[in-house]
Amino acid sequence: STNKNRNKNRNRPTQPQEGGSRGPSPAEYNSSDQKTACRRHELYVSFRELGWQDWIIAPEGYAANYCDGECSFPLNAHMNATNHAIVQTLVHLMNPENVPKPCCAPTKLHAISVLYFDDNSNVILKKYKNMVVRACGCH
Amino acid sequence: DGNNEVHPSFIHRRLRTHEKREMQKEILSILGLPHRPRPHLSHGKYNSAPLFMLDLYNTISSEEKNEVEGMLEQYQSMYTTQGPPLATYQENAFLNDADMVMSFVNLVEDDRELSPHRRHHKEFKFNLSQIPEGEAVTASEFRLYKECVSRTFRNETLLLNVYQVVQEHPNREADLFLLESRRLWAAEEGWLEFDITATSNLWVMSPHNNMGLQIRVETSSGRSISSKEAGLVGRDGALEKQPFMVAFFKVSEVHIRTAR
Repeated sequence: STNKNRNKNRNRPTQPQEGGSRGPSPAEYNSSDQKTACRRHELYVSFRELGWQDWIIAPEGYAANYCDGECSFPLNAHMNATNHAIVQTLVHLMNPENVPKPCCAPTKLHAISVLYFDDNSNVILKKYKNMVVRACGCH
Repeated sequence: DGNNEVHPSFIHRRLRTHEKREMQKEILSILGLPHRPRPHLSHGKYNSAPLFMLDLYNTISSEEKNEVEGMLEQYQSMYTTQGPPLATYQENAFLNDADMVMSFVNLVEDDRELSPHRRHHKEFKFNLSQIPEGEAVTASEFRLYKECVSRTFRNETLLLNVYQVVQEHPNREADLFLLESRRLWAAEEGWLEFDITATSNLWVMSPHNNMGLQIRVETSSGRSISSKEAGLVGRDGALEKQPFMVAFFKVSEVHIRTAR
């Protein structure tokens, strides 16, 4: 944006615009983008349903989850966007053909511990980092 | 999540065979396993080692739930309300520092005929060949269960020696290295833990040196007795009291998954 435009907008009275040129308000963005916005989706991996109960002792499964959705302008607060994602969005708006939108990806990951038998019937208890998506955001 | 409860909004769909295979491949890759393990569980699924490991798993899981908060409370309640758990406080300390814990079953099926001098010696062997690369042993224990034998030995003390087999010879006795000597009350009952960290480090670094362990028990008068007489549980004893080895590991290398 330019200072000129910004000043113009600031001097304009705050009243609803007429015609089809009116852009959506932040509230409208929220409601319309809610379905496609970047967010965490539930995905449960069941070791039992994979037929692995003979070698995985615990857990029976785990809520792995995944991130999916659009990282479109404006990046709402709930998206947990990084500062760079905001820059990425702006550059994308200027050059949508060549610059992609920010990615919807995990921002907070957690570990799970898995207890299982190996081929020799020895038992392994191992902590696997970054197995559970706790939060998603735009990067 | 912790209770394995499935959210009502969760869409449940049974995977097709090829989808299931793909999913299995992906999860195995995440777990860093080249293939799905096929354990031979002829001696019962939950003998002492899996039970001990399950105890450690439950400790970790409840810690993950409570995070750091309330951990002390949990330890305190474990000791005051339920008595000491299978895993001791020391093991919990090892556990906090470990990236991986592994238990090993004793591979010796039948007692070999040893020399008359060593006829009461008992052998133990463990397969440490399947330890993932880059894992370094931080602590290791050999665990034996002792039952009370006060009727036979009254108030006597017994001496239990644990040896590492250093060298085996075809025509003479194996060379042994004494790892620990421990005095036990005949009436004592419970798990005995022996620190074998240095030995298992050697076995991991040079597997050809892994010739197992031997134990020997003698009375206070120096008479050698069998481990069964001493109350040490062997293969013919209860499944949940079988001897085993446990090792705690720390990852020393960063594993990068290759893209498929």
